[in-house]
Amino acid sequence: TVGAVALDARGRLAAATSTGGMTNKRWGRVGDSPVIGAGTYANARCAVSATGWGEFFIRAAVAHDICARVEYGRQALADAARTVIMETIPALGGDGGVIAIDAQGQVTLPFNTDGMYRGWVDRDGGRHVAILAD
Amino acid sequence: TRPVLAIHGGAGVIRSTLTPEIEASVKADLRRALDAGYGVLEAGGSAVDAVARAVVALEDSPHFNAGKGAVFTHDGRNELDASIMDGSTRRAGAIAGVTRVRNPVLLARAVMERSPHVMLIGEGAEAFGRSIEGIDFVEPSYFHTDVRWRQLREAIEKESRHEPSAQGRAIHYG
Repeated sequence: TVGAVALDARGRLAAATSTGGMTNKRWGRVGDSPVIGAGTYANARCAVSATGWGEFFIRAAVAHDICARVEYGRQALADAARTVIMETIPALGGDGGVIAIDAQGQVTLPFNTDGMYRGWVDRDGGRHVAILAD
Repeated sequence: TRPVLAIHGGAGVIRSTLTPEIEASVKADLRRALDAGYGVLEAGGSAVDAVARAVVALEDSPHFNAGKGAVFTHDGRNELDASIMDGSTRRAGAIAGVTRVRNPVLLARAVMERSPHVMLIGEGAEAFGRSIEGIDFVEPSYFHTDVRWRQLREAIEKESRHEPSAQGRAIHYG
């Protein structure tokens, strides 16, 4: 699965996700990536793209949950994303990660697996790529 | 506002398969996707344009499970899903189960911008895509990589022996 989230110069947020699904899948199985609110979500405060065990991300409405925590719960983006990825999803039995960004340009990339292929350009224009957690 | 961009290429990293050569190649493709998306933002483009451009770059890389390099279904096919959402308007578009669209995220964007719907699937999604200029169609063989084919064979062999996947949970997100 791949994805991107962005904040543009006019303060607009967007998110996108694309995937081939899971190896050896059958019966037209569809995971969270194309499900708005599960694998992808964006509003005026928050944008999220997810990658993980799709069935659990759908059940937890991961992308929307993170944005709802920011919007209604006034949680900081990093706290909201960490709670969902490090607590909610493992408690259900799933795993994976997200990339998320808010309207202030805060970026967070939590995951609960060995690694997540990831990259970001921060508010100062600094470019970063990483794979493993450590 | 200072533009910001983040990308991912999946959380199914298998540490034991990450050779220095693969790591360098993966990081180069991640940088390429970052440059593509951030270039849009630096030029004053929209967040929607930026995420679409970055995801196209990732779909075109054989390293990630999307577009070229997607994992195989049990039947040896590549079935692709994608979605996109514009936070400023809450418009959204998604497609699922397409097999011939080179860049599924562009078809998802077309659903968002050129249809009254949010999600289209399978043959219907592809029929819609054929009516949209700029949606490239390819032979299904375009998506094939030997690594993904080998992973499918291994998964089927393990399954026939009732063993857990050699990839562990990573199989679930390819």
